[in-house]
Amino acid sequence: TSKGVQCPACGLPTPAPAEQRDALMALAKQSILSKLNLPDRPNVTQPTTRLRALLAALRRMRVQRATVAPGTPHGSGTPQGLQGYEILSFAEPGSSTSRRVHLHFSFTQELAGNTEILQATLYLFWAFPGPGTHRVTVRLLQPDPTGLNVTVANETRLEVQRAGWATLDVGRAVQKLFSQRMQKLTVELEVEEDHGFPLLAGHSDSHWPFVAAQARARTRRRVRRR
Amino acid sequence: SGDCSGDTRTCCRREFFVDFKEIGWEDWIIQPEGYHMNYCTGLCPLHMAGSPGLAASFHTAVLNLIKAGNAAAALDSCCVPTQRRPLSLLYYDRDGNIVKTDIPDMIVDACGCT
Repeated sequence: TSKGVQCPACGLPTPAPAEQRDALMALAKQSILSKLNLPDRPNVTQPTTRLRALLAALRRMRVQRATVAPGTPHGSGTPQGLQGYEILSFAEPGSSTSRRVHLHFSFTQELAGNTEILQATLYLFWAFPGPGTHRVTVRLLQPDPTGLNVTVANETRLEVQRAGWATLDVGRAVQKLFSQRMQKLTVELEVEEDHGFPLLAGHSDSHWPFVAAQARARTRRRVRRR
Repeated sequence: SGDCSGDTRTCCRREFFVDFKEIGWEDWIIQPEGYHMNYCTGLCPLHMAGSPGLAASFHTAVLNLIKAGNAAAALDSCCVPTQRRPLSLLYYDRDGNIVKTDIPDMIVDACGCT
């Protein structure tokens, strides 16, 4: 409060309980939405279909963390006071042929504009590719500003020898995406032989590909410098 | 200062829980089930001013009562949060992604007079 003005928490008359309750509810909603940079509450159409995928993803990430850094506490590693985010983006299937599959990952515009990516990992599940080694090329595609053409931001060749989860660091690609305030990352998977695709066999919800990203809110100083 | 009871008039922390199911938000917020939107309310007498978080101490209150020189200072004293912690949320964003974040300073744990 300014000098000489009584503190609102001390001096204002208490409103009627129902009125006070409504005001507090409205304040709570507004406060949460504002801190999440959301103009309105998201409309979620089919959240339950992803529940199994979510559980599998969380379980998988826990295993990965324990393997990479045993004893390391969970958390986004953001400095105190800065809001950190952990984002799980599940793939939306795009166009596909017998040898090629496109997967689309979308990131909300509000998050893309106000946060910076610390790291991002693509999780893919290979389902029973059969005997022998299967070579899969993973390309990260990014649209140009016009949205008409795509460029290959990164290309990696993987050798799949057994069924299971595989991970790929896509941190730089997602960082670039966010720095350009773009929302969509497209992953192209291509197999060399026409022996059927080892990914998404059976369209199992719990083995759905996803990107796990860690981000933090941009500091004011960084925004000013840009 | 402590938690508000029925007849408390001095600065205290009032508990208020927003149930996400009650406001129809349980479909997009996965965890937690609600938000503890506690807040600070009540009067800050002169002898409690200038000791946030320590106002409950008898000795500090007496010391401040002796030190308090002018009555005008009491007008500026405010009942405010002195200890806060983050709210952890797991939710679906507008693209159906699942986001986990800790919003800093969202839950009031303690109140005191400025």
